[in-house]
Amino acid sequence: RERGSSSFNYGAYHPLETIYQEMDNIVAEYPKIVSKLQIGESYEKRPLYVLKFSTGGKNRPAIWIDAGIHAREWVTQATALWTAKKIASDYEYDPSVNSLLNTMDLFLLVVANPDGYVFSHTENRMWRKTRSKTPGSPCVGVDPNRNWDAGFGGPGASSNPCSDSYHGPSADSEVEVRSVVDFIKSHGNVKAFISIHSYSQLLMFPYGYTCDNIRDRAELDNVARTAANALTSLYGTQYKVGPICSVIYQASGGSIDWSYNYGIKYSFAFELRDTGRHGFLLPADQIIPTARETWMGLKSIFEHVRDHPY
Amino acid sequence: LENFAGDQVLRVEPCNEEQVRLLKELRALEPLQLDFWRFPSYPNEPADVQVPFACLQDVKVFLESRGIKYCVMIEDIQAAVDEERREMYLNQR
Repeated sequence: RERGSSSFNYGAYHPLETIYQEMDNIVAEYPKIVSKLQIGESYEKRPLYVLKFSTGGKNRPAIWIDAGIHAREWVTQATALWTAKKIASDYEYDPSVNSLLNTMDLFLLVVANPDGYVFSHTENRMWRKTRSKTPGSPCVGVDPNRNWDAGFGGPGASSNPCSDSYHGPSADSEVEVRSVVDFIKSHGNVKAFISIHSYSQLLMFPYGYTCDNIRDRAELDNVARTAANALTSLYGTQYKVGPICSVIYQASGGSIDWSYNYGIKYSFAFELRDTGRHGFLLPADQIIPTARETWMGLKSIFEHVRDHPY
Repeated sequence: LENFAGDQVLRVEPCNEEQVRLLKELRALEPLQLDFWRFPSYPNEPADVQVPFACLQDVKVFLESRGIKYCVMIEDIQAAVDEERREMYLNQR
C-alpha cells in the first residue's frame, strides 16, 4: 500500500480516494507550509479539497490553480498532484519557490470535478461533465467550463442537456463552479487564476466568449509566450499561445473569462500534453514528463505575478 | 460500464468556412451521439470527434460526400481503454 508521499507513485493514475489520501500525506509531511481546506461539496456530496501553500501572513495576495474540471483529462489531476508535492518539497531548496511563498499564498484544487472523475473511473472513461441531474431530461451533467458567469449561454456552448458542452440551466448552477467562485470572492485578494486542462498543448488567456481583445492582451501574451518557451525547453513539447477564441474556438461560460472579468488580471488556461493520438488516455509513462514540463511553465507565470503586483 | 468497442476518433480538417459550418451542423445532430474532443472552429484548424461504431458509416459518408478531409486518429477506443486498464492493474500490483 502507498503509505506516504515519499513512496507514492506519481507516475500512475489513481482513483479519487488515493489522490485524497495522498493530499493528506503531503499535508502531514509538510505541515509548516501546506494545509488542506474544504471549499464545498460536489453534487454527489464529495468534498472539494484545496491545498493551501503558505508561509504565513494574513490574506496575502494569492495564486489560484484548479485542475481536472473536465473529468476525463486524467493527466491533469495527476499533474496537479505531482505539482503539489513539488512545491512542498522544493520549498527551502528552490529560491524561486521560496521567494514566491514568502510573498504570496498558493491554492491548488487538485480535482475540480470529483463526481465526474469517479464516474470516469467506474462507468464511462470518456466522461467530461459534472453529474448533476437536469429536470425534464434523461441526460446527466453540465460542462463545468461552460457554466461560469462570462458570456453565459453564448456561442460555443450548447443548450442541449445531452451535449458534452451543455452550459447548464444558469450561470454557476453547478456547485463545483459556485464553490470556487464563492471561495475566490470571499478571499478577495487572488491575483492569478490558472485552470489546467489537457488536450492539444495550448496556453491561453481570455477571452473565449468573444473574440474581442482584452485590455491586457500584450502583457498576457508576453507572459504566456515566456511560460510556453520555458515549458518547451525541457522536452521540446510545442505549445500554441493566444486568446481562447483564436487559438481554439469561441467558447462561452469559461472559468478564466470569469476570473479576468472579476478583476484577476493574470488568468490563464493550460491544455497539457496530448497530441490526440491517445485521446485522453495519455499513457502513464508520460505523466511525470508532462508534470515536469508544466512546472517550468507554471513557475514562469508565478515569477511574473510575484514581480508585478497590482 | 460503457463499451467503446469499434468507436473511432476522426481528425477532421475543414478547409473553408462552409466546411466549418457543416461540421457544426453535424455536431448538432443529437442521434449520432458524437463527442467532439476538439470543436470545429476555423478553416484549417482540425476538429477531433469520437464517433460511435454504429454511426461510423453515416459520419464518413457525410464527410466524404462534402469533400471534407479526415483521417482516423484512434482506430478503436476500447482497445485504448483496455490497455490503460491493464497498465493500471499492473501498477496497482
